[in-house]
Amino acid sequence: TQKGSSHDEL
Amino acid sequence: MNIFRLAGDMTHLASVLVLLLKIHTIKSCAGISLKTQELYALVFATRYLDLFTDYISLYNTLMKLIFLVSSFSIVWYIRHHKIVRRSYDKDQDTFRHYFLVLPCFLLALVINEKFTVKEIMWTFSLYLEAVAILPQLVLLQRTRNIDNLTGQYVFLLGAYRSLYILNWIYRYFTEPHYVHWITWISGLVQTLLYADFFYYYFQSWKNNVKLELPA
Repeated sequence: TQKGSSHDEL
Repeated sequence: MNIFRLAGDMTHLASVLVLLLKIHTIKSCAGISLKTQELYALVFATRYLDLFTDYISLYNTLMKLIFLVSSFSIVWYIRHHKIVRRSYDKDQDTFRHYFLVLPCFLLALVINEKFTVKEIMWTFSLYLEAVAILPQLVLLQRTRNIDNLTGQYVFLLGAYRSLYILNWIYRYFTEPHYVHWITWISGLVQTLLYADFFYYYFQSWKNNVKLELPA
């Protein structure tokens, strides 16, 4: 998941 | 990871722990909507499919596992635990799952960032999480009288959502390309659903009286 993606959120 | 995000995750974690603690120690799930808990279990199961495909961080993986295990444990407790299940008020908790699941799924098929299975499931989980609290709020309205732990549970969930909005604002200004309309709008809808509950929660806290919702 690259920077600026909300996919790293829970 | 910024402070709002961390605080948001911690209040989310606290909300789940409060609920588990209540069920585990008092052996009662009175006032808790099984429908909402099942919807949350579905939310986590569909959102965290990336556990199998992407590694983000140890923190991220651990938190995902905690949310998955805790949400399914809560559902198990209410459905199957010998004592706990007796306190579940089935007749009051009548919200139909598919009223929420079906529209969310159809919306995810139409409005998504990428038409892939993983992305559609992820988007579906965002839409579903936004409305998953509705059966719980309906149940609170019906029973009106709310015990402290249930009140705190819903309050912590609302706090978690509000902190996530601050996290998005922070990330928007500090990270390039951080524009996520789907996440923001569904998150905003979700937070707004708590507004009414928050109003009465703060009223009762200010006046130092037991939380009671109007009919």
